Amino acid sequence: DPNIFSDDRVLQSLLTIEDRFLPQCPYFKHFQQDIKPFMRRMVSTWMLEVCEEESREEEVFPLAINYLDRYLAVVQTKKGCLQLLGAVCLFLASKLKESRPLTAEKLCLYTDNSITSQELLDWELVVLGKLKWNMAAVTPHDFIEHILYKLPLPKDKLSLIRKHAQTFIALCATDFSFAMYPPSMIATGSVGAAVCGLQMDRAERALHGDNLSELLAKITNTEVDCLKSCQEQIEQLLRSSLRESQERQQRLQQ
Amino acid sequence: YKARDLNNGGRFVALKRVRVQTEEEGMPLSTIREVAVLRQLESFEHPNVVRLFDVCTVSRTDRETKLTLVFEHVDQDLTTYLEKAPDPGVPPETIKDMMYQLLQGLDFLHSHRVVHRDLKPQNILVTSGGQIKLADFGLARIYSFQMALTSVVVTLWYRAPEVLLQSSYATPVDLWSVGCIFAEMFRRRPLFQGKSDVDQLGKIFDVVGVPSLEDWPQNVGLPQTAFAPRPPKPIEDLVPDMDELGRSLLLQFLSFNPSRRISAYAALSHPYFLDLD
Amino acid sequence: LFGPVNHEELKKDLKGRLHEMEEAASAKWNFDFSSHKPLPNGRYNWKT
Repeated sequence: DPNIFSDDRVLQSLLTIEDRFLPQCPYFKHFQQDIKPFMRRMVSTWMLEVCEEESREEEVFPLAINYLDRYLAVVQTKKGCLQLLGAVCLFLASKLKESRPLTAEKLCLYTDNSITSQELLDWELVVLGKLKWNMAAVTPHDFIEHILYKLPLPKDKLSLIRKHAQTFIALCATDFSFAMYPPSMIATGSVGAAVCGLQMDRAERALHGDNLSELLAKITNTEVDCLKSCQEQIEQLLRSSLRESQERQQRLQQ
Repeated sequence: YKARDLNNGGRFVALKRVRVQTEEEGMPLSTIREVAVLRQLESFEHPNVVRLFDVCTVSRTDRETKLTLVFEHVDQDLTTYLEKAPDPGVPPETIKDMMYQLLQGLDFLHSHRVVHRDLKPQNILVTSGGQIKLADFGLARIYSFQMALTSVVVTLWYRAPEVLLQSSYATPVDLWSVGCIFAEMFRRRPLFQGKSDVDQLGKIFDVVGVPSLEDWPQNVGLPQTAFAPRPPKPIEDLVPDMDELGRSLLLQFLSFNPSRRISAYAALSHPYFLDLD
Repeated sequence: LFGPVNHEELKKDLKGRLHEMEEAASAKWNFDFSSHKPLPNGRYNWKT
């Protein structure tokens, strides 16, 4: 439908409302008692594995994490309920973003049947109610095309850069320190890390050094310094997660 | 139910209760998406779109969940407003102002990928201050389930030809309805009062003429030859009180071919609105 | 992931959460949504 919209109006709309879908507070400090950051990392890693195993749309995982963080910011939760909550968030995110959503039965299977389908359906209503049915949250994926469209990148490299950026976005979703960042900031930081990681910034003068950061910052009205620090945090997270997986590999081999 | 907000004098709220069939996969995907879109639109608080204040989930059984939607309510709709307008009718400058607001609300919905699909005077609300608010959009799937359960007669008078022909539909269907409503604001009676889908199409072709074969949509049940050829009627015969610029805009709303019909975004820049303060 | 799930406790939590939400909605709108009836003495003066 040609009348739907010009990109700029959509981009401005997304930037206008993205903050309304952030978690209400950094809930580990003052709100949650039973749940610790390492548990969030475990359950989010499990959710990511389910999405990868099931070849789900890229947006499903970050959207599910958005639901999880918003719910944990308003409802005190016991750790025994955390995986059920993760499954419900995947269930809802998949319904919002996919035409053939994850089934209740399959999600229970991935919890080694530690929860029942009925429990999943019951808690679906609780999560919908607690999030006030505000399920069309803005995710970093909503910005990727707008950003790539505005960068002077070689067309044949776009899909590789997009793939790397999507991986960084998923990685950020597993780490709570990014939970309070606006999605546009995570998107620009991820694209910046992808372009630099693939050394595209060297090939194109307009992307050299600070030019890239300034260009990215202008697209999403972000502070250049904030954007740079977010990109460095993402690159740091990548290094530590690669190191962890190498150590895990070595342990497995031993 | 509706209620006056005693803490905010002028504000009214109204409840709309919908019953949702919960299946073995829980809440239907369409319900979650439609309510999610309305809640997202709510973030913008657009002045020409009715507000959705809350969604209350209550009383579930295994098969059915009842949702109660709390909407902003305005007591008067456009039908009542036109009926109450003293002779000789609504002043042309008021009609122009209302049309501009209507198109702003519609352009907002369309730029958020929401097609109203059932625009008519009954769901265009008019506040005491003359502010226009679009209502009852975005829940088409939820309502269609409701419709199946109730004997609500859905009026055809504002339906676009591509919907009556069961062809595809998109944002242009709403602009056809706007054209019908635009004419009605001057005539104070509906433009096309069909009694069935085919009769509605016949009434439309009496005015705009039977479209050419290349404009006729592909793979629809009714062939173009089902309608006796007839020339378009001069539009001034139907809306004698409308000025030249208004008539040219009206004809762009009533373009049979959806891809040639003017969009809400483009209509806002039509010369008809140039002298609007 | 975090030890065995206590299904009885889950059931109790569920009832509590749903009740909590219905209570919050009724208080906010002085309306009993489960019986679909107005509640007196609130901010909203309900009429059919």
